[in-house]
Amino acid sequence: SAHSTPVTPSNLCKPRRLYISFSDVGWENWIIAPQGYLANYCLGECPFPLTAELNSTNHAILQTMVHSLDPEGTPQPCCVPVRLSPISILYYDNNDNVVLRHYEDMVVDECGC
Amino acid sequence: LSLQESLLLKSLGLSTKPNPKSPVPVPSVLWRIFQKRKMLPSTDKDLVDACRVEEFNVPGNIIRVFTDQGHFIHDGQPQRLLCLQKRLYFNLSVLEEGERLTMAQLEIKFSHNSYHTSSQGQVFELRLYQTSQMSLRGMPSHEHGRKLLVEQSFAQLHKSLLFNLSGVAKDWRTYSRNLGLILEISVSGGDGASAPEHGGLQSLCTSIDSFLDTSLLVVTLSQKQCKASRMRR
Repeated sequence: SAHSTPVTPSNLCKPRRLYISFSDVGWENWIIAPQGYLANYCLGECPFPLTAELNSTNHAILQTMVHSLDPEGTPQPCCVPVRLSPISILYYDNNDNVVLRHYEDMVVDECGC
Repeated sequence: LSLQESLLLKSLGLSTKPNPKSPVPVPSVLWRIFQKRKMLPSTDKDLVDACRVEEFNVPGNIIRVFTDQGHFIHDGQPQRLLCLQKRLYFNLSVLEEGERLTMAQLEIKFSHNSYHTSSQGQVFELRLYQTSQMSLRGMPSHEHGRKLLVEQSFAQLHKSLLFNLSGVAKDWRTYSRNLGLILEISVSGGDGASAPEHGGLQSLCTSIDSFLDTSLLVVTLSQKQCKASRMRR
């Protein structure tokens, strides 16, 4: 279920709230925990000039500059995850064994251009 | 399955959607590890290496606890000082090909750690054999066809005894020959002590009756999930 309630009405590049509910996808009978988790996603503008809190790469700074000079020719840089964290899932496998599995890069903590 | 669901399962490293039939309680060791990671402050979460199990200090991102599918062995003739003889079998076939086994730990659980007055101070001997041959009747062919892995004595019943079986579990996978293990617990014979009468032996074995069950905790590393993200990072 994607319900985003941006905390500050800003269209700058930042994490947006996305809660993944395992029961929504009908997995509640084999996933023991968690019942869901906050995955989030990145969305927003990377306008010129790029400010420090937009976690931008040098190339993104260059690209926003070119975009500001030639908006039709060169798009703005993308807003992407730059810091992610893992989650752990406890579940039953097909042989009724209990499995604890760690997955990397499942939660967007920070976004950047 | 819808396409989306099967793709999502695949991204989680699962080929099919599990369909548990008789779910068992969650082993406390897994629950503790899960809770510990869940309670980490979000600022620390990305510092945790999802491809290492720090609790056991081994590489790995999948921890499974296999329940024992073996059976007790009663082969008729009373054996000298033997309280318990059990076949242990853990079905590791669920491990996917791309998973590298990094640790296997056997846990033998007793239901309590109190001490039965009747066997106060009684010393027991525990032997663990790897079965390499199966006799026709499905019974372990006694001396040959099995390799002694562990032999130790213990005088007090702890809640559980732990044994590192990483080497054996890797053998099972490498040679695809998993014929299980044989567990024997007997009253320590001491030097040349003669076997007590059957009733005597029975009373000495009473505390072994608190034997509850055995399970095998296995840690594996999914080469696909762990190596790929490392390269990207």
